[in-house]
Amino acid sequence: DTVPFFIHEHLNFPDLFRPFSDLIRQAQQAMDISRLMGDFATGNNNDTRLVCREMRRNSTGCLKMKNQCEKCQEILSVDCSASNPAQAQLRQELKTALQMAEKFTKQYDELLKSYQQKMFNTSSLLSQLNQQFSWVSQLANHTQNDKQAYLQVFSVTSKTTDLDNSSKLGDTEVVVKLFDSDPMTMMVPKEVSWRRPKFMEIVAKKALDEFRKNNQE
Amino acid sequence: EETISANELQEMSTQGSKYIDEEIQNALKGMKEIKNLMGQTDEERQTLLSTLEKAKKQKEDAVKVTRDTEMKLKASPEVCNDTMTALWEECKPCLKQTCVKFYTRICRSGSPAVGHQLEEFLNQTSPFYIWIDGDRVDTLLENNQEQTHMLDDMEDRFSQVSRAMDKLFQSRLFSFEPPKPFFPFPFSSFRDNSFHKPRFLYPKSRVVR
Repeated sequence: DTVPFFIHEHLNFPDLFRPFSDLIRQAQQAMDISRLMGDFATGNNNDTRLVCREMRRNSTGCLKMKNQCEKCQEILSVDCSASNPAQAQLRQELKTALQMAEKFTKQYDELLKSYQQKMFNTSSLLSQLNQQFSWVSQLANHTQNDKQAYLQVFSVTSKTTDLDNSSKLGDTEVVVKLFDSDPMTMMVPKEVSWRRPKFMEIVAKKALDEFRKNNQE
Repeated sequence: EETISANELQEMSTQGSKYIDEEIQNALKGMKEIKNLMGQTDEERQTLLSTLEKAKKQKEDAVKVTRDTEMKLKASPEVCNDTMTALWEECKPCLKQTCVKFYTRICRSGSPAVGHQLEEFLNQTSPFYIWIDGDRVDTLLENNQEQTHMLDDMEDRFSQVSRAMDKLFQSRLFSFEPPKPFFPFPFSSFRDNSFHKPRFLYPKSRVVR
């Protein structure tokens, strides 16, 4: 279980968290799915892509279309067993072996796709990890030393003019800093007194939300 | 209208820090959950990998038999040459037309010289190659190579991820012992002292209760 960090003298917040973002990024880069998707298209598209590639390279892919021409199909039906029975036998063996090999290749392909799915799952977990945690690492990047407070309140004032729509007259304006980040101004509705614990919860939540928004990668 | 003292500002900072600390802990808990999920995914991956290895062996054995038989066939003297050559001459124009149509319609990007290249290829091809399904064997071998490359690539990626994740999860954060009795947090509290009270200060019976 985790415990509050500030009661861990031996855990230095900046040192501890700074590398995290980089590590997660490294892992995400390794799982650059877009490139893999290009390499590993599925189903018929794969066949089409292969034929096109073969045709560009050496025209071999063209022979895949032999089934569409009657005379080409007839070549396959030529029976030479009378002139060379051993060769006919060998040809039959090749047909059988080819069928088996194609079948196993297809099965292997399916397994590879499942394996690829595992990659997608891992990649999505890494995205979650990044979403859930990168802000902590970014906070650590804004930290010069581990002795300072996570959040510092600089001023608390009541709003006396009504210049914008985001807040009302009498609302409380609080200027805070999260570690060494730039000061942020938060507004708290006047109904919540600064003496209530709820007040700082609202301020801290707003400050954190703004920090996350500003530091979204 | 009230003036807020420096002490009170500091106390507010403490309260705010407490909230941030909770959020950091929540993030860490989330990380631990993701770590567990990654562990599960990795176990499943390992199982799949061993299935893949068996399937690979089976496939490669079959490919080898195919290649060997093809070699034997190629080494044997060609038969029915006349019949095959006659059929091949009639097959070529149709094949060329079908291929060019396919290439123009489907492959789109590519060399405009494909028609000429194709004609040359067909003229060089032996009908015997078609008779023994040589094109299917070539495709099989090519797929075989591609699959090997694909698996190697995925394995490489997984090992990079694994290295990064090992470093990440080897952090002291995921292995430290419960805290020692001390309290270095620099702020005092005038509202909620219990929050700052270190655990060791509670009498044992109360902790149990």
